[in-house]
Amino acid sequence: PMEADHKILVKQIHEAYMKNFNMNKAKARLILTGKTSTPQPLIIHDMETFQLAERTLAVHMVSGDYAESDGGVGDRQVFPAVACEELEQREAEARLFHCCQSTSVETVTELTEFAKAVPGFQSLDLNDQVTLLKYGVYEALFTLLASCMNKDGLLVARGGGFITREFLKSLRRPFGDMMEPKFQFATRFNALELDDSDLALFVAAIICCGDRPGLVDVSLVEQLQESIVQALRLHLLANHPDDTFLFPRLLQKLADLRELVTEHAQLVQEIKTNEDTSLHPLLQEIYRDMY
Amino acid sequence: LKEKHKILHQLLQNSTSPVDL
Repeated sequence: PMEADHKILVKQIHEAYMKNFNMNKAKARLILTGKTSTPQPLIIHDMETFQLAERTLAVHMVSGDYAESDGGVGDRQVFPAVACEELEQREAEARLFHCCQSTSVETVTELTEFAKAVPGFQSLDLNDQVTLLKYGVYEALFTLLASCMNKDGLLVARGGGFITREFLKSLRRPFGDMMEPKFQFATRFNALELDDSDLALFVAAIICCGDRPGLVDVSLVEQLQESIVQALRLHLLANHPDDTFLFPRLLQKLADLRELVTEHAQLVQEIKTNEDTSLHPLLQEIYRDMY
Repeated sequence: LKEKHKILHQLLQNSTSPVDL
């Protein structure tokens, strides 16, 4: 009976993942390897191609600017018109930063819907659901991001664009420091060769984590976490019979992800303090008093 | 927690996209 239970859970979580995420690893790999009938993504490798992408992929590269205050959801600032080339470059970097934010907001929304579909999640105290999302979404986001990355770049705009690693690295500090650690993580993580069914369970395990600060009912979250982690362990044994150490290796990645999120939160804080840019209210909520 | 995480609460209770807010 236990085996049957875990198979049902695996199926439910995999289905929730396939239903709620616009991009998945199978889709991303088809695009990245050119094995798809859809047009090849637009390669973004400099400011010129970035601006071309902004015009042609406008629908999925929304670069809104967000008000700083909590009450200002949806308020827009208008950048002053500038002629100076350096300022134009700075504006483009800020717009790129906002594109990243829009993608993050979209993924957080998808992750919330995914979490709600994980059996047991919605039975938790509402405060605990908030806590689990607050601390889990960025770890989950960087896990999903790895699916869209190869050693040379990252798929963006729902597969319509491919932004090169070198271009991202060439941006002015602190923007240029933002993505490199994610590429390094992705290279190591992608070497595990997980598929979407494995990733679905891993992302569910990230979100349903019993040691997040401030949980009201730790034992209930731990019970949920235990059932997901057991399902993940059994699923990996069945799905990757030749790789018996995959489960412990995957669990080690949780520590890497936590470190990646801490570094990322510090960079975002630095950008918020020193740059003339703003943060989406949802992301403000997540980062506030995080670590 | 609810006061500090209004949008997360809203997302948990319905599926309004924060992009559209």
